[in-house]
Amino acid sequence: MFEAKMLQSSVLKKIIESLKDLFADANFDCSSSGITLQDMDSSHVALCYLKLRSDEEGFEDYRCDRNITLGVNLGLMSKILKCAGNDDVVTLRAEDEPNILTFIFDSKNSERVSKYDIKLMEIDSELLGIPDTDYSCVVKMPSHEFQRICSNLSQLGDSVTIDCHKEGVDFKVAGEQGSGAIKLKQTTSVDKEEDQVTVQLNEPVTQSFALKFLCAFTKATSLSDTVNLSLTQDTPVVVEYPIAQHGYLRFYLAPKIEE
Amino acid sequence: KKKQVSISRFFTPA
Repeated sequence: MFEAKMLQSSVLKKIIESLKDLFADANFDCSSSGITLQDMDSSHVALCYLKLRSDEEGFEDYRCDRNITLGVNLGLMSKILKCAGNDDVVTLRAEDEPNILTFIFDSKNSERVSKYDIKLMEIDSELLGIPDTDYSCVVKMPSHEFQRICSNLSQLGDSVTIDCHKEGVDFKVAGEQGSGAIKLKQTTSVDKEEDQVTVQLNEPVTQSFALKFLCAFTKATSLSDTVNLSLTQDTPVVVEYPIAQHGYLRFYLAPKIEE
Repeated sequence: KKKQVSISRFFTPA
């Protein structure tokens, strides 16, 4: 038996909304330690990794008697989650050898309980090992700032060059019709921590990435006030949205490399 | 000219 009761259905809604356009079908791997999801986009350029820990406060109840994999069409899951109120508590339930995933939405005043079943899918996807590595540079910034930068620069070109150096971080685009550059300096005098831009730099990095994917990742903006960009030369960038009381959602994007 | 590479180049099967 698997049963996970999430206090905020809005969190699950936001997660699925941010994934469903790039990642059509995905396996939710459930174990006693929590729920993980890893998936590659169809062009094998981007990877997402979601971790929701069972011992965090976002789950009111969590039970997973044996490890199970729930293969789900994320478009369908998004439709089901639209049937939940934002303040509803959502319970996910499945048997030990499941064909069906059940969603139960309880309204805050317990006056309305709705239940939806969806058929599970057999999804053949290869899990990749993602090593824990030290990155040359980690930028922490307001998530809405990152969203604005990606949106602004995508109007002029397909790829952004991210240049991390000791003064801050530069985002540059050069297209056929024009070019643009946004410089972010480290902030030291901002009151709120979530408004700060910080750059932890071991080594400078200059790397280009496809804006199409970065813009897609920023659909997760409402999950978190801040976003962390971790970069090392000639390796994928990690775009991480912490999810309060649950864990995190990370996107990995392969760079564009000079051939 | 910069070329987009695949993500699987960087991670090995688990």
